[in-house]
Amino acid sequence: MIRLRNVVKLYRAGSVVVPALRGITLDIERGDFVSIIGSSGSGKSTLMNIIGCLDRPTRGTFELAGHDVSKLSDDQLAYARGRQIGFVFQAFNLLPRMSALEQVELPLTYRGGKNQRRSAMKALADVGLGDRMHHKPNQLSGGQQQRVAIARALVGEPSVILADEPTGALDTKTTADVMDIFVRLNRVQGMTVIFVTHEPEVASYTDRVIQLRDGMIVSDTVATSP
Amino acid sequence: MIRLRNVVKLYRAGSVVVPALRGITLDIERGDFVSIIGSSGSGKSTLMNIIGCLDRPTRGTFELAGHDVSKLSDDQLAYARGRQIGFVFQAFNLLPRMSALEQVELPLTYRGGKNQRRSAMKALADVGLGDRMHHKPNQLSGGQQQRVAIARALVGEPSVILADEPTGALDTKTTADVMDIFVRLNRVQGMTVIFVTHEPEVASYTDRVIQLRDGMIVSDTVATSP
Ligand SMILES: Nc1ncnc2c1ncn2[C@@H]1O[C@H](COP(=O)(O)OP(=O)(O)OP(=O)(O)O)[C@@H](O)[C@H]1O
Ligand SMILES: Nc1ncnc2c1ncn2[C@@H]1O[C@H](COP(=O)(O)OP(=O)(O)OP(=O)(O)O)[C@@H](O)[C@H]1O
Ligand SMILES: [Mg+2]
Ligand SMILES: [Mg+2]
Repeated sequence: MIRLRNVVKLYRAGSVVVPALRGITLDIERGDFVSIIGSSGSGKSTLMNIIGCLDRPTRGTFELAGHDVSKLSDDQLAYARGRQIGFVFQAFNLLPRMSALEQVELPLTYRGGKNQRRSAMKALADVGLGDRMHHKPNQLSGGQQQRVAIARALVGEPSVILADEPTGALDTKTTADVMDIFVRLNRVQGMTVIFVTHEPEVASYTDRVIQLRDGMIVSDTVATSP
Repeated sequence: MIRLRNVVKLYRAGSVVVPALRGITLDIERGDFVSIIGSSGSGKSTLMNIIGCLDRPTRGTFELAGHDVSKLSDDQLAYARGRQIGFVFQAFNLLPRMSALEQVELPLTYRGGKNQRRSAMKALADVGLGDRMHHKPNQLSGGQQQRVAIARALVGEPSVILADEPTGALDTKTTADVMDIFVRLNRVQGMTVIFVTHEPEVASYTDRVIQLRDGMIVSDTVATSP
């Protein structure tokens, strides 16, 4: 479903070239529940942005559901992203002038269909923000903003969820509540879930842990317990 | 040194009043090493913003170094803040168009004095960003941006450091490196250090743990080991 072969990503900062990914080869199948761990700067967000079709590799190939993504136009890429992929950004990326409810409804308006307001309200209630729906981002705490970003990614029921440190701003109890949602989506609805996390407790919820170091995969371990 | 008596903070979101702090009474002395824990939305950032003179209580009194802060003008408050307090924001609050080095130099230009560039370079090297000095925030990973925010807060050698979840975006090893810096500043330089954290391992570095729930202090525990 997600297939990377020798993916390289080079950034340029002034005259310096930063090799953020130095040859990633990886397969992720439908219904997998994967975490990506690694130290700060090891390339996790860069890898997520490529898998989420928000950025393109410098070299190497990336196929999504059998299609070579490099052959898709930006429009086709945006369409695949909008339909298939829910993305929780490391910096949340909320729109500053919209309330939590409006932010979470937004992906649904692109899809059309009924009951958008009700689905958005449910998604916010599921992450414990039922009483914060009309708050704008600057009227929300850090962990509340993160949960709005999670609700927004989940509300359209995408087939793949990419979450970049989705519990980074949350305390232990709220983290456990959010992880229960992801586990249910994966086990019950068969959603493919890919996390970046630096918290070992969060990685332990997933079936498979991929470790990055300096832009390379150094280990890829499947949990053996059922 | 920091003295809060019955501090209340009310926010208004539309017609709703949110009681973010519901009567906080607290003393923090020079040289204390304190962490503030509590679930998402419990009022931690609100409390830090008041202690850091970035916001004022709705009711109650707040004294900083013996001065009633409510009697200070905004200018006097800004001066006290600039001189005394280093603040690491939960959302980092980096300036998007400045490089890491320029951001960290900025507090020093207000203070005057020599060797500003060298002090800024050292502060960045201390948090492991010696090779990222010329990157702008959008050319840095999440954890690198957080470390720029930390370096910026520390470079002017303030007497009080307020850090709102300063290791939230960092992996275990980088977290330990950053915590070693805070421990050294507290034990060796006598800096007053107040953290917000939701990570128990981070709270365990401090001498005293204050727990918030729904805008109230529910426990205030001093670690008994030396
Ligand atoms: N400007 C505002 N207007 C209305 N409500 C606000 C505003 N700012 C914060 N709040 C509310 O006040 C409460 C406390 O917010 P605060 O940011 O202090 O929480 P926190 O403990 O730092 O949470 P987190 O761990 O998620 O960062 C939250 O419930 C939040 O929704
Ligand atoms: N636009 C850019 N220009 C130059 N270098 C960049 C750019 N974006 C990222 N980098 C660099 O690429 C490397 C990988 O960044 P990435 O954001 O993928 O790390 P990460 O593993 O997500 O880190 P963190 O855990 O801190 O979020 C970092 O060293 C970073 O400085
Ligand atoms: Mg990242
Ligand atoms: Mg906060």
